[in-house]
Amino acid sequence: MNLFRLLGDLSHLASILVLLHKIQTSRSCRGISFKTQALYVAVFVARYLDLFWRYISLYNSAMKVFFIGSSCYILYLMKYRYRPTNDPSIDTFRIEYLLVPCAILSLIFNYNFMPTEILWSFSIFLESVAILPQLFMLQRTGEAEAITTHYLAALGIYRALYIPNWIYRYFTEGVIDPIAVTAGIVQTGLYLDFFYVYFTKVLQGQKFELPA
Amino acid sequence: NPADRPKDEL
Repeated sequence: MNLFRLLGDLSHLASILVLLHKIQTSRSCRGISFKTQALYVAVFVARYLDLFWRYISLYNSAMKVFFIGSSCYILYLMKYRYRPTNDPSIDTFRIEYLLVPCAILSLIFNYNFMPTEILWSFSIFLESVAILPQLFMLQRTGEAEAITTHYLAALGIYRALYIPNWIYRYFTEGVIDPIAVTAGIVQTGLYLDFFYVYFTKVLQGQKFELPA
Repeated sequence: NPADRPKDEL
């Protein structure tokens, strides 16, 4: 464990707590893409089921349980408790355009052609693009509540911090994971436009608004 | 071994 990865994980943890806080305090999931949240459940379940046969550390297991549990809970909140505040008519991204290519890529690029490793690859590829329905929704509505942008910023910073972690690990441990690194760079890249508006507007106290 | 990816990352 190094500082970049620890801060990345904490940023990921924080993003989910911010999202839960937003939903609970406003009693609304307005502005949140159900499709993106459902994709995260698929990502976490596909990747973290190794919880049952591979023990790394208490930290590792606790985080995996938290990510699976919290993402399922968020889906429950959106689908049941705050269902009237969820507007599917603006959440129109076609997720089959993400699922099918990720499934194909995971069959081609994996570290071992076995179900668990293919699922791992699939989760890495899917995570890298899972934010697209959310960003697409943001693009459509053109604006977002500040708290929603804090959630997205924390989520983007998480994977961005994994990049220096991989560079650090390459030089200190000699390990390199080309699948995770490639997908991680793509994932971070998808946030660049968002980061630009977030850092130049929201953090200066202005409203998050995209140019028309 | 191609399966030697670091398995401690989340």
